[in-house]
Order: sequence, then C-alpha cells, then structure tokens
Amino acid sequence: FEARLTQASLIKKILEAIKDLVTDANFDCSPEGLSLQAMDSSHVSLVSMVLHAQGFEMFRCQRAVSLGINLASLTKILKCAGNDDSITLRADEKGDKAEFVFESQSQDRLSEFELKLMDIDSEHLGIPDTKYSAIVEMPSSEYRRICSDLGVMGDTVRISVSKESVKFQVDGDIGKGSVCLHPSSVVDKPTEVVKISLEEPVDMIFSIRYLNYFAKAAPLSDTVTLSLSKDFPLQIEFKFGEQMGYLRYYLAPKID
Amino acid sequence: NKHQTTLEKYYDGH
Repeated sequence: FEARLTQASLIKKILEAIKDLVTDANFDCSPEGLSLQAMDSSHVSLVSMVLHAQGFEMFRCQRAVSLGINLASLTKILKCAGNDDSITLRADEKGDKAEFVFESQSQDRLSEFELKLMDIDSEHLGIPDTKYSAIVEMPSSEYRRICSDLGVMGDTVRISVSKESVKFQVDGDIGKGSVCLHPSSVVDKPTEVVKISLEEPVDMIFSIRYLNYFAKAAPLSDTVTLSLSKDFPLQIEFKFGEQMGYLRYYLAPKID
Repeated sequence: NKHQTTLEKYYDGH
C-alpha cells in the first residue's frame, strides 16, 4: 500500500477531530481508498472516516490491509509534518509498521518516520443507509459555537427541528438557555446558510460532551450536516469536498 | 429521566 496526499494538513485535522474520542483505530486500506471506523470506549458514539482513492495525488493498493494505529503515537509523528508538506504513507503486506514521508512544497526538505503498528480487535458496526426525518445543514463554526456556549450550562442538549427552525436547548443547575436558528432567507455566502429538510418534526436529547468532541472537526469543512430521526442515533457529517471524502459521527440518543 | 443508550442497540456488529 502506498498513497500520497498533497496537503498533510488534511490528515492532521482529521486526527485532531478523532483523537479525543478514540485511542486506537484500524486504518483500512483498500483499492477504493482509506477508511476508519471506531467507537469511543463507552460505545455511545462512533466515528467513520472515508478518504476516496481519487482524492489522493497517488493511491496504490493491491490488497486490502488494516493498519492498527495508536492515535497518540500518530499525533507525535504528524507534528513533524508542515501543513503544506505532502505526505506519503506506505505499508507492506505484513502490516507491522507504516512509513510516513513528509516533503516540503519546494522539495528541499524530506523527513521520514516509521510507526510500529498494533493488532486492534475492533468491533465494526454495519450502518445502513438511513432516511432521516430531519436534516439540518449549518455553518460548522455556528455548530461549534452553540455546543461550546450551551456546554457550560448543562450536560445535555435538546435538539428540536421543525420546518421553521432548529432549536438547541439546555437545562442545567444554574439555569437554562437556548439557541434557535431559522433557515436563511437571503443567501449571501453558501457557507453561511442554514437549511432544513423535514419529513417530520424531531425532538431529541443528546450529551453535549460528545457534541463538543465532534465540533473539533469544524476546521475540516465550512458546513456540517445534522441528520436526525426519533429514537435513533444522530449523524453529523463534515465533508472534505465532493471528491475527497467525509468524517461522520454517530451519537446514541438519551431516551426514557 | 433520560438514560444514555449505546450504539449496539441500533446497529448490528460484524
């Protein structure tokens, strides 16, 4: 397996977005691309990342291989890459180590690292294509701000989606608060738009702590899509652009 | 009172 990405910053941001949720993960390499699925230790949330082969500058994978990686170790290695460096990842069939090569844009600096891989026996969940009752698209900076603002008030947030608005409500020890967003009527910048697609109104409760973990993915995408159905896990998607892939989080709801 | 469910309740493992 060998693959090269023009910008190391993409992998750095992906790692920042998952390393507080997951400690070890298998990076699954196949001819289709690079993917990862992992749950947090309490099995309340799941992260699913896909980087399509066509999004890489070069991608070669003769046989599917899983690279078991400790994310804290990978973070240490990626700290040595400049944001604008290209990154080449290599692994052989034995799968006991992975090689990372960082090259500066001017090609006058080349650094190489080798990472020992681990055997990770991870449980994979089959996540079927789901038709959600409510889909909300909003700026990822707005999502991050709401989670961080409401997170200081309480532990859970009630998300209510109607045709007219999406409302985030918190009820905590010191009092309560809410933020309500209405779909944008004037579209100045596509990245500032709030869009709601509704089959039926949804009203659900989630842990703010996890929503805040997911907000770490905001630097990956200008917009975020929240998909909800009654008594079903919330899906939060950050797309890296149409061709590249996505980072999705799933969060089990709090129910009676 | 609400309680936190886990994902296995909704998705099959394989």
